[in-house]
Amino acid sequence: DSSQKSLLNFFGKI
Amino acid sequence: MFEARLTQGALLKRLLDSVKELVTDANFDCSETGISLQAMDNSHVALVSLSLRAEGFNPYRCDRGFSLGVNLNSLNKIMKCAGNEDVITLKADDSSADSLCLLFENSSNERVSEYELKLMDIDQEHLSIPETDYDATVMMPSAEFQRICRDLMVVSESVTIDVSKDEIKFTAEGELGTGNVKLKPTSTIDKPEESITIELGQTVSLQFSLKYLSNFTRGTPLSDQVMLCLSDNMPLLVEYKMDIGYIRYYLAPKVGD
Repeated sequence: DSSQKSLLNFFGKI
Repeated sequence: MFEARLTQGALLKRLLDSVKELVTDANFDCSETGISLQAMDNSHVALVSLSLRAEGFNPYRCDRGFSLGVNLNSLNKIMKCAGNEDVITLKADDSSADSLCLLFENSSNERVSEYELKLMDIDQEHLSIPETDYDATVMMPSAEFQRICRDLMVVSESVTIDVSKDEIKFTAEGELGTGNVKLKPTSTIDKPEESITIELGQTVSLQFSLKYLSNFTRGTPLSDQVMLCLSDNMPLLVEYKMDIGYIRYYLAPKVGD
């Protein structure tokens, strides 16, 4: 199965 | 002092119903412009961003910005006590906001119920969501998107979404075999809510978890149409627009082998 990315790879924390 | 009165109480019930599976605790950030909420699920794969404009409430009063830390399960339980036709008023005295008052009035106003929800301290990291001009923006009937997610779930946990100029294609491959649904743009002038439009910058193909997408479709009752925005190697945006504001879901893609 393919690997699920995390939103933290795309959106930075404020 | 914070007071927000919503004549269409059912809207608030539906909104909470559409986020309760995804998020357990969240901060409702109240300001003079309105109420917003941003929260990720525990696995940081999906994020919900909710925005309700002050103009949608009457009256709306928020003397100074503050946050209401809420356990959404508890809030949902209280919201179940509101009738679908009730007018719902949220109130909190902002200084010692240790509880949120909810008032449910029925239309003939002879039944008024009042609940107090204990608030919590929730320190939640906030994500900055970059403004993106997406490779593809698709508008379609929200019920159609809900059905596609439900149907393809029987085939696989994942769906690949391919968008080209004149087609959006959903493909699922699993143990039992494969399935795909293709939609072409339609411009039914008389029934705009049934139209399907594709705005394409460049073709895009991404894979997502159907479990999360199906969860997002709990927003279906909020709007006749749903907007899907895709860009290569970017999270998917699923938006249900309402008169009073919007609910947006973001989902990180899956990376194929």
